[in-house]
Amino acid sequence: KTRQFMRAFNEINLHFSEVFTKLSPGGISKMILENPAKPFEGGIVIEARPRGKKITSIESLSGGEKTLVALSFIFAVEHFQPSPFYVMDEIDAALDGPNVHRVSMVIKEFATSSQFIVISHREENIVNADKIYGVSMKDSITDVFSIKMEEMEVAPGDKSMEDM
Amino acid sequence: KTRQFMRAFNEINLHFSEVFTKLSPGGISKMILENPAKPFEGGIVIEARPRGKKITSIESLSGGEKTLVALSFIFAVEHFQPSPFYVMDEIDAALDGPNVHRVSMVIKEFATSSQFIVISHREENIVNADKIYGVSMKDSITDVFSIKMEEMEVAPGDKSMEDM
Amino acid sequence: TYIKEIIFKGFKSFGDQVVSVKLDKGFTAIIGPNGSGKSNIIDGLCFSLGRLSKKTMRAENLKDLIFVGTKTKKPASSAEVTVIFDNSQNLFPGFTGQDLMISREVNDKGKGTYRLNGTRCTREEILLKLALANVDPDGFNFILQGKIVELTHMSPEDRRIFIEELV
Amino acid sequence: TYIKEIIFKGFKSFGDQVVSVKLDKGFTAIIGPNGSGKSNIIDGLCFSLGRLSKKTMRAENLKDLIFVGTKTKKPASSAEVTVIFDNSQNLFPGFTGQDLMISREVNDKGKGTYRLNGTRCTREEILLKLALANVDPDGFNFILQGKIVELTHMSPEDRRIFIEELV
Ligand SMILES: Nc1ncnc2c1ncn2[C@@H]1O[C@H](COP(=O)(O)OP(=O)(O)OP(=O)(O)O)[C@@H](O)[C@H]1O
Ligand SMILES: Nc1ncnc2c1ncn2[C@@H]1O[C@H](COP(=O)(O)OP(=O)(O)OP(=O)(O)O)[C@@H](O)[C@H]1O
Ligand SMILES: [Mg+2]
Ligand SMILES: [Mg+2]
Repeated sequence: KTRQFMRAFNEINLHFSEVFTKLSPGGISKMILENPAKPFEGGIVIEARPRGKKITSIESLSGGEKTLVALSFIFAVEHFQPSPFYVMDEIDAALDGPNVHRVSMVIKEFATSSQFIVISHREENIVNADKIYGVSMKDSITDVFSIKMEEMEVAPGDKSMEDM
Repeated sequence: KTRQFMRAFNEINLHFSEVFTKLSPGGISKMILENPAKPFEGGIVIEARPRGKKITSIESLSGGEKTLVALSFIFAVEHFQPSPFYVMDEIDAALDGPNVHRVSMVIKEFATSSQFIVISHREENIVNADKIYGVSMKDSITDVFSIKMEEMEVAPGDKSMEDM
Repeated sequence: TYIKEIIFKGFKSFGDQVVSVKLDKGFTAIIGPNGSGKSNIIDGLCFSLGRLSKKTMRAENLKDLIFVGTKTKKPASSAEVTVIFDNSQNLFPGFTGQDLMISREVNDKGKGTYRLNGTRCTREEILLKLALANVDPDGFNFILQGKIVELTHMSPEDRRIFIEELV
Repeated sequence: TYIKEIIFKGFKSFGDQVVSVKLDKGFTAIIGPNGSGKSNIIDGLCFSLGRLSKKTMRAENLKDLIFVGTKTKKPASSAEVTVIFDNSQNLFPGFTGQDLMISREVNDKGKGTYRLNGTRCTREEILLKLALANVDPDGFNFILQGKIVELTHMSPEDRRIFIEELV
């Protein structure tokens, strides 16, 4: 049982570092067993170090940095044991433009093997989608409709959506 | 004492509705005493109804709608008893473009009487500031510098900031 | 497998009518103004897959999930959400040749019903089918609004338990 | 009154050097990439005004607020933040003709010091001065990152108590 756990832990750890470096270039992250000799008697601690910075507790990372760490963890688990679909509701809320773009590219990469349903207000994310659905209130009732990429000139949720 | 409380309650309630209607056009909101006869034996409940919709619990409002309700409350209290300064760290994270703009205009209005220090990644908010400070990592240390509005061509936190 | 379609009737802001959202494999983006109903789509998906925690669907009672009406429309008497999973790989034996259709309904008395391809069943039977696809209504594959940063605040024990449960 | 300047030395990501942020009345926007130090500015402001809750400044211990160094720079031995409040309206009698300068420092032994215009004082004396300006380090005029939506989840009692405390 311990061997099974260690195999999962090591594989997820590998992917965790890989994905974090994609999202935070030059950054390093890893999961650490509190009790390496007896894994089940301790927990798993996360260490993440953006490029050039020294390790601080994960608590003192910024909102955007924490988002990247959390997403790296999710994608690492996805690699190990994919779910058929993923739902992500405004996961890019705390991210600056370049980070939204990097996250979006990673979603695109993993979307070749799993289905991703992503709610977002951020243009740098939406432009990478294979399919876009617009949602708006029509007579105060939710209406859902397909949007062609070519119709997406303005940042969505912006003026273009208000006109619909 | 009750009279003092009721005077504050009524005045804040008035501003609460006013500001909410500015942020959510056609919307209605009010604070309600759970025990109008004995205010101190009950709490204060908030009701908020965006245009055209029927009242649902404040719990079932969307992330963006909750943000507007919370800000309306803050600004209502500001009206009643201004603080010399306000700090707002990414309060627009959950808002779509048009709502960011409305919130920004209300900040601008209240900024004539109080100092507002607003952290944001959203262009529709930043363009309304009287003064802009850029923050970036230089040799992995925080550097703070003034930015002229004319330098702000691209959405901040985007490519323009990465080049700095 | 993947989700081919989600069908709403009387659920939250979808009105007392049938609203169908067809989905494809790959990367689908859902966009729109605040309060338009994007997260409600997700709540509907969670609801239909048997999620029990009403709080995570922003409802105090199951009845809060029923469309309350608008200025011009009457409330619905029940809320129903159907999710259709692709079965072209026969991931769900026993439904060979057809897609897996999971349905859940709640009426204004608070009474709930689950259906599998039209036939009434229990929540446990739904969960068993979903387990074949490695789907869990409370799974980490659902990152709900505002919840992504919370993931970094998981205690070390919970993180270890999470990985334990994967194997 | 308003905040004229915030001065950091050895605080969080500001390095072991003096960093000054001059502010004006009105609407100031602070922008920059993720992790650049924007929220750290706010943490510094809270710290200097006497905020006790380390958690809200994302530190487990006060010592975590001291610059830990980088690949090329050594850590700082203490963290200090100074806030300068305008006193042109003589809102702070006893400091007539000068601005109010509140300073707080913590060293790597965890020992803390407060200063008022250079003179050592207690945290209580700082709070008394701030009260003249209706400033409270734990006040609702600080909306920290990720906290705006939480405001709608206040219990009815807490909301009433909040208004009670205003009067
Ligand atoms: N039972 C119900 N009947 C009718 N409307 C409802 C019901 N429950 C919730 N709503 C409405 O649904 C709206 C919220 O929808 P939702 O959370 O999906 O918005 P959203 O598109 O995700 O917005 P945001 O971008 O702000 O997150 C609210 O305005 C709420 O009043
Ligand atoms: N004591 C310390 N010494 C050095 N660096 C620190 C210290 N404490 C925190 N930091 C660094 O400060 C950074 C976070 O800064 P901050 O939260 O201000 O970012 P931010 O600009 O608000 O970003 P975001 O836009 O993502 O919210 C982290 O990278 C963290 O490692
Ligand atoms: Mg939403
Ligand atoms: Mg921040």
